Amino acid sequence: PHFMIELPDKNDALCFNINDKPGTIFNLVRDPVSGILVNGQIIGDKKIPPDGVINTYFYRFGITRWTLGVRLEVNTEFITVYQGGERIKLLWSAPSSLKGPNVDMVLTKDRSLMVTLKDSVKFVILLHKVWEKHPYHRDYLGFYTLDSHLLSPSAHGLLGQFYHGIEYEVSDLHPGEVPGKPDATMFVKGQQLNVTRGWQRDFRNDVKNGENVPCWFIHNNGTGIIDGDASDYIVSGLF
Amino acid sequence: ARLLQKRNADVGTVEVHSFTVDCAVRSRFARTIMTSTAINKGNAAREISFEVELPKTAFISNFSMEIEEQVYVGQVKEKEKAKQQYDKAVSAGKTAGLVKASGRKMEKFSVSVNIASNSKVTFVLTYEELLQRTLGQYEIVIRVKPKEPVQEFKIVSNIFEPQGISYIDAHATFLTNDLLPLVEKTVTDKKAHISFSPTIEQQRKCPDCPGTIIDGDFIIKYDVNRDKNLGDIQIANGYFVHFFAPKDLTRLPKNVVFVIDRSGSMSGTKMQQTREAMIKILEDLHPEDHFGIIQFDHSVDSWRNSLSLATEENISEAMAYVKKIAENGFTDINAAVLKAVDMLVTDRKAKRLPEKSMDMIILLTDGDPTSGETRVPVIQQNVRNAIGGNMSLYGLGFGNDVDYGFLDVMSRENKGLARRIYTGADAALQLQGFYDEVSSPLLLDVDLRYPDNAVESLTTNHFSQLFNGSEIIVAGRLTDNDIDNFPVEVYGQGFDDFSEIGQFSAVDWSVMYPEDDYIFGDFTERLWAYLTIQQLLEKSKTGAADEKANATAKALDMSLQYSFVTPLTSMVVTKPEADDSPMIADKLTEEQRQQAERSGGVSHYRPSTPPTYFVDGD
Repeated sequence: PHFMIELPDKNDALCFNINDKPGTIFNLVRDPVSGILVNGQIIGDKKIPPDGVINTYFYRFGITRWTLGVRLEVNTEFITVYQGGERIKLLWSAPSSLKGPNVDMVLTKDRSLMVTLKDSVKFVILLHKVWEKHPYHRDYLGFYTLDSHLLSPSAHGLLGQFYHGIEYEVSDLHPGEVPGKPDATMFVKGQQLNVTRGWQRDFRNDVKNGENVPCWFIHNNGTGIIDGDASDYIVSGLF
Repeated sequence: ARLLQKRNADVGTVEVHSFTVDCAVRSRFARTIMTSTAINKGNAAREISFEVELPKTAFISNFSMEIEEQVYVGQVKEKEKAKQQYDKAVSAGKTAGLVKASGRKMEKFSVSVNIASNSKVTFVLTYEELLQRTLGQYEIVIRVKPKEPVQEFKIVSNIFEPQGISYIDAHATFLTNDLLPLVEKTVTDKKAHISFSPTIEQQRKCPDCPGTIIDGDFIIKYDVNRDKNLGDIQIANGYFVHFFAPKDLTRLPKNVVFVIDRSGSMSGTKMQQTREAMIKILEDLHPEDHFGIIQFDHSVDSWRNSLSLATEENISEAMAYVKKIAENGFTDINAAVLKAVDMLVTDRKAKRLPEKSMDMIILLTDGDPTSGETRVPVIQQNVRNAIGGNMSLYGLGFGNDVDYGFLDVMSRENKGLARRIYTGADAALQLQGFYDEVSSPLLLDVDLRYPDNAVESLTTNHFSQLFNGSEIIVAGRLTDNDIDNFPVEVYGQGFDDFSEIGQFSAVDWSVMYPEDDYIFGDFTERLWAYLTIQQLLEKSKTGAADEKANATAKALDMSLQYSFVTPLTSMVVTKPEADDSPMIADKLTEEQRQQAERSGGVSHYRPSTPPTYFVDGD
């Protein structure tokens, strides 16, 4: 999966990929103050593609706000919400909207699930439907944080650590391996990284084709831009 | 409950000498005294604990410990003052250690104390309760669980009912064929004596083996004669009590809408048990009843848009509908109850329901309102306004997560009551049992009137309904103690309207109970106090703020005056150990049981321009 950190103040964006074995669960957001936890599990292609590169995608998210007893599991087939001891199961195939004291949800059929956790975070999960008989690919999900300003400064995780913003400088732009994608040197977190100017796609407005968003791509599973390395964010369970 | 168990490992140094339960009932008012004596035969001081269980409906009225001829007596104090005074023992908002919930019907009282070598301790706990007539009988439950056989073990109950005892039955969950003959029962017209006193050998599971077979509930069930339709009035020491439960009244048809929560949390066993109970309840509907079924989660669906007569065909179709109820979604209680009210109102207006019939809504839910209108006070107001005093609402709270306080207030505000349904194998039976209690209304708007110039401090004398098998009790203080003729009028709306006028005279107790006339003593006054406090506690939950405050203040005053441990008071027990904090016994409420299950959250406000952070694939 590709990660995108938009920085509107800088009119710029950072991006990186994180890959691991299919089945690995990563922590995306953890805020001990508001009690928010978002974990995601990745899945691989159905079989090894001809180019030999196994792509991985998120196909399951576990979202908890443990202080309010709210828990969501979103996978490519259905959504399960636990709240106040109650459980609700929604199918991607049926549009619906729910309004509760702690969580609001709007599900657009086979496309997106907008979730607002009261006084904490708003996000949307996109469902990417892939042709069922596609030889390699399968359905996967995207996770977009829309509003995180109510989260605490303690928020962390692969996405959460960037909710507080990040300081960096880029210089020494020079041609890279791929024509049209120049490399540069990024100074960030006291380190010097070789980054590549590229783009990644934001699928919120066009779930099929997406929109290209230019960004600075950090290689090697985001090494240098994330705190620690990707394996530090592996967790044992969805919740 | 463990009776006088030792916490120390060296078994044998503490000997439980006796355990006796003495339960005296005078006209439904029961006073139970549990006494236990233990001796520390060891060489060192030992901690001995006394653990017993009492019914949730009972108020503790006395507790004492006698050690080395010194008696330590519990004192009933205002709860807030007790909290301030003994902060170590009671942390804010929590009940203290002496009383804990135990199962559905009981609560546990436990206390422990250090006893010197070769010393004796005697614990005495007294609690009082007004027995409620349910499904045509009164029930006394005495729970006994001694850990080891006790040298002197005795349960004695003396029941005095001036109306005459129509039947009485005593049994215990632990009775074996060998123990059965030990239950002695002597019944005369107005008095019953029941005793059970097995020897230490008879208590053993087998000769020389540890443990005891005495472990469970000793239950006495009885009912009284009902010769007069006007009921029975008893006068003693300046107080009167009126028991009203006429027999042979024709039941009123009822129009009932069942409102069933099918939200996600009902999934599995709860939903299955609800379906089972509903099938049975539908089977038991009387042919002249009308009924409707609404199921809800975040949306509301009704079986039919109006109520249906309980014909065989309709019941059969309703059963098929009930069998298909499947769980999903959140809980929109507001919309569901309002829909039920609307159905009843519409059918009434359209004259589809019998004129002389009772309208009721039975709401079954297991959770907080989590969808639609979720503000509890708004829902209560909406429901109150919609019902407008014209129907009864019964709230059945299923499981531990239900907001019982919300259901309780909403039901009381609408001529009904709330009941918890405990998750367990018998949940379907609990549902049916509740339905049986309210399924046969006999009278509506029952008014019991007494001469204004002769009575004061009357308990509630207007009741929305009287159900078959239950009983209305009114008590008050007499301004004229030597009253010869006490006029009483009772009115109620029934299948045939009820209107009775009569006169009662004070009974000469020394004639009725020549050997036991003293036993009535302060019982009638304490019955009046118990009933008044209970009703004030109920009033303190509903109504305007100043009414609530008044009711609370009065209930507190009376709890202190009559030394009852109620939700407003605590009993402070001072232990002999000088350095130790005193212990506090509180009265548990359903809300307190729920409180611990609640949690809150905090959030941090940090304004900034919201960029997007996302993870996706392509």
